[in-house]
Amino acid sequence: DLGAIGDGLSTPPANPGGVHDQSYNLQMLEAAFYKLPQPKDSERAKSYTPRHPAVTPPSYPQVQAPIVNNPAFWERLGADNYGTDTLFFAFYYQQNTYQQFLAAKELKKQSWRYHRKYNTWFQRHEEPKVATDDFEQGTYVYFDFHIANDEQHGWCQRIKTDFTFEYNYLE
Amino acid sequence: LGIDLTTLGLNLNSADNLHKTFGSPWSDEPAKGDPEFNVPQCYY
Amino acid sequence: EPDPAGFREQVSMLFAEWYRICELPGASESAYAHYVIQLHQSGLLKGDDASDRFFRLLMELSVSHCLSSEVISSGPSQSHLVPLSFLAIDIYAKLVYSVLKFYPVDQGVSKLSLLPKVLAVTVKFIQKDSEEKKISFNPRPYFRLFINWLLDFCSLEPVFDGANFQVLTALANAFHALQPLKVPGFSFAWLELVSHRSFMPKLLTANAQKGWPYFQRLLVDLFQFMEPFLRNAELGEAVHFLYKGTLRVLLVLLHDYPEFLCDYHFSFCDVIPPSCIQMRNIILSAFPRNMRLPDPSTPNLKIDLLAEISQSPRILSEVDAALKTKQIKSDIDEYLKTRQQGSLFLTELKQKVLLSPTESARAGTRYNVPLINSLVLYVGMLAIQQLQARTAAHSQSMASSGVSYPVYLVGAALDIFQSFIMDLDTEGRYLFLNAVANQLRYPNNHTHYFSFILLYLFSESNQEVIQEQITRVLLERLIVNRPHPWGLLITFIELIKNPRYNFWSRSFTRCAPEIEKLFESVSRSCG
Repeated sequence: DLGAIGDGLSTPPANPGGVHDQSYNLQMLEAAFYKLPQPKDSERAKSYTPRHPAVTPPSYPQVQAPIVNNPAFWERLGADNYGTDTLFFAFYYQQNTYQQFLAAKELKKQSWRYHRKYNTWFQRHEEPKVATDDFEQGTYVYFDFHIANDEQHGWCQRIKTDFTFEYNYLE
Repeated sequence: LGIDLTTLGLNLNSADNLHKTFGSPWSDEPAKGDPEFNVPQCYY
Repeated sequence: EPDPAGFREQVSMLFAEWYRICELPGASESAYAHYVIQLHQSGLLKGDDASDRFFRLLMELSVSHCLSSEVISSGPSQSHLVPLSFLAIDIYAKLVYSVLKFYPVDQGVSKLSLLPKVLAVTVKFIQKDSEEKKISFNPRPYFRLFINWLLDFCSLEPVFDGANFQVLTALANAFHALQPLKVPGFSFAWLELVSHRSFMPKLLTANAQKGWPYFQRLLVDLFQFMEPFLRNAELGEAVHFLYKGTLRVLLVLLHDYPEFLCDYHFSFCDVIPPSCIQMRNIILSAFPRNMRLPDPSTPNLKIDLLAEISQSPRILSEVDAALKTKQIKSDIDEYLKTRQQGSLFLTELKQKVLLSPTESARAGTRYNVPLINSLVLYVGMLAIQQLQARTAAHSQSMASSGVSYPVYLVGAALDIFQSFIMDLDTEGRYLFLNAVANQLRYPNNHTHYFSFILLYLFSESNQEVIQEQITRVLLERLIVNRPHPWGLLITFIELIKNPRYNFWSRSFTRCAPEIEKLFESVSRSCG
């Protein structure tokens, strides 16, 4: 009774009944055995469209190095305490990419938590003074990526006391 | 007596789903290319 | 009918223009959208004959471009193959994707309405090509085309959100139409496509399992194709390769989607030859992920105390389909209810499970295996329902009367099973016992019931030939490589451990030294 599912497509091929005899099937299967899909047949050329294309010298790499898709690369950045900036860079400048996904994963491993309202990562500087089911309150380190107007202090980590992190903004 | 299925390159004890890295029925190489991932809208 | 004059040239020019747009560095989506709008205004995207021709010609151009770049080496090592150029295929695939993506919706027509039509053209094209080319048919261009679409269509592009299920089912229908029985030369490409990580997991998880019937149909398509080859254990290289690939896919399903295998086990057993024991064991070993199975070899395991043994397993297959086709369902219902015309009904039943000579030549057996399978499970299920309804009332009285079997071993169902085991010939008995053993799975009331049925038939038949055959059916499922279904293990352990069955006193357990050794090693592995 599955025929009811838009079965118009399974109209039989030229020969009646659409089914061949067993020896024909085996012959075709064996022929196909020498034309197996190759692993490369499933790989598409990596198309890389930069967000804001600019003309660069041809000697510069024009596409992303494969390593940026290797989770181990990001794990190493996460483990290296100077790597955190790179994680933040990938997070804020590689939106909607696998790199952003991996960077966020590493930041979480380092106990950073993303605040959806402020679009900012927070890390507990100490145990929260207050913690309920809905929020926690205390002193946090946060990553300030705002570089706006003449304010030169962005792109660094800052400390915020008496901050309330409401869980409904936790990503 | 069949095949020792542990030789087919699939880790049946894995805590993760196998389909994420299942490359092809014909080889036990894990899938190449970007694995499936989702980034939440609030990251955009 | 031949294409209208000049149509081919027009399509070639349009394709060339599309290629130029795609190749432009920094090609923008707006350029794609503009091109699609133009196509639409030229009337080529109406979903009528003209658009069928249009897509068929585009396909012809891209496939011929791809194949013209091919050099084939002779023999199995494929390293001499010059890689095919998929440039034209990729461009065509991108065009179809862009047509669906930028199709002007304000016409009141859904964005995806063209998808089934394009897929229909694609399916017919492949079927025709394979019929004409025969052994020189090359599946790889078509494999590449579908891979493009799987990666594009099934991507989470917002434009397709919510429409994903429609895309998945359209692709599932296309794959069903391209199934190995219809296009054998496409079999390897087909299995890789239907098991692709951008298709199978999505179909199995989208829309609250509504995709399951589609994927079940695809697996049945595959098993039906392989069934005649798998009947005799000698597999040629190509069939063995396909078989191994199928095992890999089944292992992914066993690990990630065990419930799917559980709920459709009956349909799958219908199309797997009885001799294909390991593959069938993979399906019968599946159990719901939230279930914890006690180790069958635990000494003094109290199966009766397991909560699950009173729960019915979920069965999505249509168990009584074969009974309906044979128009004996109502007779079965009647007999189970009233038990009238006992022996006459049973004699007729044994005739009805036989195939006609022509059918049996094709099926490789004298018996209608799906009918036997359906009969056994259907009768068992009704028996369990009937008896569970009455169990509470009876179980006390029966226990006090000293009968050691649970109440549900009496009744019309048992008549049918006993007539099969006593009166059918060896082949018939084997197929009947197989149908019973196929229900020995994870803890549930089917496993519990059929386990008792098997043990009851063993002890009551008092014919060694039958007891030996019951043992063979269990044993052949245990000596193959793992996995082994839980219900199978506990049934065999009960058989060899419970003195009630006098298992070790049967002469067949000692008929040859290696048989003795075999029993010892299997019983040892069962703890």
